[in-house]
This record gives sequence, C-alpha cells and structure tokens, in this order.
Amino acid sequence: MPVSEVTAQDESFAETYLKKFFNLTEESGPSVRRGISPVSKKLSEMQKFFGLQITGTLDSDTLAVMKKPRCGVPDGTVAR
Amino acid sequence: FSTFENNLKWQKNSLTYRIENYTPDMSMSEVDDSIEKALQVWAKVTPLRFTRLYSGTADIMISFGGRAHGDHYPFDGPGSTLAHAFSPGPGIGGDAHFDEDETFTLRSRKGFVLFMVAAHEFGHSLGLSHSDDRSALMYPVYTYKNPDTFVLPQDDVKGIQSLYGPNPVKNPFVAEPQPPPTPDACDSTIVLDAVTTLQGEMLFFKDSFFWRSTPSSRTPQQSLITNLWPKAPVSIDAAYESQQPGKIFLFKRQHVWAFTGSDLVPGYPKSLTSVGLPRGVKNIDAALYDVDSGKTLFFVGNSYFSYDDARKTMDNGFPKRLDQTFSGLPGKVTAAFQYRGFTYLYSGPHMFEYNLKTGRLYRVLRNNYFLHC
Repeated sequence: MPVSEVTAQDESFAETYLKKFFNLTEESGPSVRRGISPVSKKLSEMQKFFGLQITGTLDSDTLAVMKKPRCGVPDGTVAR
Repeated sequence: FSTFENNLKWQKNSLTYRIENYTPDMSMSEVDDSIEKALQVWAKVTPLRFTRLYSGTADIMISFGGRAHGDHYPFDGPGSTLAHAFSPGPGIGGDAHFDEDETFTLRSRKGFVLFMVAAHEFGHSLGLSHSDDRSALMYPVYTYKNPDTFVLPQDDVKGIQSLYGPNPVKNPFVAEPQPPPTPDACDSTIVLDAVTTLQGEMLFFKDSFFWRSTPSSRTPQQSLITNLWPKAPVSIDAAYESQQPGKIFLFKRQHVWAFTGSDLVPGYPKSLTSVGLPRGVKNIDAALYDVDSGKTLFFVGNSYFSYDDARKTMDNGFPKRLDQTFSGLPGKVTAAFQYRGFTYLYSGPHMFEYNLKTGRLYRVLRNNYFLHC
C-alpha cells in the first residue's frame, strides 16, 4: 500500500525478472532509437497478465508483484 | 487457464511418480502425504491415476535441490522462485523440482505449504501452463491456503478437463465440494459484502476477493483479500476506513480486525463489543465512517448505531430504525461507504445515494456503478 520510489536497484531487479519470466532478450546490434522499448513492452505484457494498470513503466504495484514468491515457469509463454 | 503449445499432454492415464529425495524442513511422511494429496487434486477431476515407484525412472520425478541442480535452470536462493516443473514428455518431461533454499511446511503460514506448491507444479507436469485468473491454483504467485479445506478452483478444473476429460468414476454417496467461482464485478445482480475507501481508493469486497478502484484507473483490479492482508478473514460482513491514515477495519461475525497497510494491528481481532456494540449483536451488515461528524455508523438489520470515535462511546438514542433517517431503502443495508461528501448505502443489487445531514435520497444506482462496467 505505501507508495515508494523505484530505485536503480529495482530497475535492475525488474529487468532480470522480465528476462526470466517474460522472455525479455538483451538488445544486440544497433539500438532502436524510436518506438516502445523492449523493457516497456515486456512490462506492459507482465502488467496485463497480472491485471495491473498497464503503464509500461515500473511502478510500486508492479514491483510488489515481481517480489512475490512464485513458480519458476515463465508466464504467458511456453518454455520448450 | 492456458495449456502448453499444441496442448501437450500425456498420452496415457496411468502415470508413475517417484520422490527422489526429501526436504529436511518436514518429516518424510509429511512430504509423502503432501505429494500424494497434491496429485490427488488432479486425479479427482480427471481419469488420471498415479502410482508411486521407489526405484527406477517414473513419469514424474520429484526432487528437492538448491541453486544449480542439474537441469540448466538454477534456483535463486530463498524467496522468489519456489519450484518449477516440466511439461509432459519423455526424460525430464513431467519432472517437478522444489527449491531447497525455501522453507516448506505441512500447513503453516510460516513458510510455503508444500501441498500448495506441489499441486501447482503437478499442473505443469500434466500440461497446464499459468493462468491469469487470480483465484486459480495455476496462477503463478504463491498464496497461502489451508490444505485441509482446499478445493480445486473452477478455472483449473476446466483447464485440466480440456486435456483429459472429467473423472469417469464418481462416488454417488459422496457429494463433491463445489469449486469456488470467481465473482464477476460486472454482474448486475451481485450483492457486495462490503465497500470502503482507503487512501483515495475504493475497495469492493465479495467472497475471497476484492476489487480496487484507483482514481487514475477506470479498470478495477481484482485481488484475493489474503494477498493484501494475509491475516484477514474472507467473506467479510463490513469494512470501513479509519480516520487514521492507512488504517482499515474489517468485520466478520462477532469480530473486528484492524490493519495498517498489510499488517494486523496488535491486539486484533477483537470482539464487536470493543467498538461499543451491545453483546446481543451477533454480526453487523455494514459500517461507514462519517468524516463530517466523526461518527462511525454500524448497520444491523433494520437499525443502525452511531459510535462517537472521539468519546469512544455509542451515542444516546441509538439504535435507530433505518427508515427514521434513510427514506426509500427497501431492506437492510448490505454495504456502505462515503465518497465525495455523499453517503452510499447498498441494499441487495442497488445502491442508494444520500445526503447524510438531511437524509435526502438523490439517486438509486446499480451496485456496480463505481466499478465502471
């Protein structure tokens, strides 16, 4: 419930979470300068799955869900 | 619910399992019982049958391990990932691994109930992927549930039966428990258990769930009550926001719980007499805190009480009959709250908008008016 600031450490944690559970891949080659960033896209995907407000940005509600204990199988995608 | 790609499933109904090792957190018999019970969750609603092996390779190999444990998907230490399982298939397919760095328990809230974690993982072993239904066993986030009263939710039953069909063997002498349905906020006939504000948000309670409506979002978020308040009761009678920031009171039968944030306030739950209600009151129907007068109103049957928060006493002249103050109410109040100076009283599927000072009724609305359906 209390709103707290999102720190750089939280952002790094969120990126690891998205890589692990929402198939966020490292960008390689020339970086894309325009359009929605892959992190924002995956955040939106995650927020949609968990019924959170879809903002595409890391907020305290999203972070709280990421920090909950959970199953290790990726969400919404199929791990072969 | 969702299944894996191509509806991956076992091509046989008789499956074997083997417990390769044990966690030191529980006795061996507790682990055996938890695993057996978790498999039976799925066997009860499908034609699937499970046989335990004590050696060799079983379809579902079950093990406890920490960090790197031989499958290229290392665990991450305490917290976060609790376990994982592989979809049906030969070799590692169907196998379930539990993170030994977690503390597993038989039924305690301190630690993770092995039965709940295992039942979820075996869902993967049998072909179910994650569900976005928060009440589902296959929802990816761990939620405490009492294993003794657990009933497989409807979403999971539909999911597993889409792969294997229903259980052909039913005992006609045993009534099967009904899976708990997930309430629909947009059902115009829904009768809410309680409604309250909390730090600018509106909370709507029904059964084990609540919807949270924030000023910035038109779509209410559904959540399990115990996700936000792990020590709270479900199917509550009433709720109201205290004048103290972030504090909420939840009522069920003869008790009241107070929470600050997610934490239960020490000393709670207390009896209804602690808020000044007479001993004869067995439960309340609704409650609200009136900001202007500093009074808390408790609705009980066809009457209501007024409690003075400053003096900590019930006001004289109460209980009063509802129709002495609120005209047009068809029956008892089922939920109540104040918002932007108006008092909203719910009675069945309708909501009545009042001016509390004058008792004037402004509008009669559907109960999902604030749920933006």
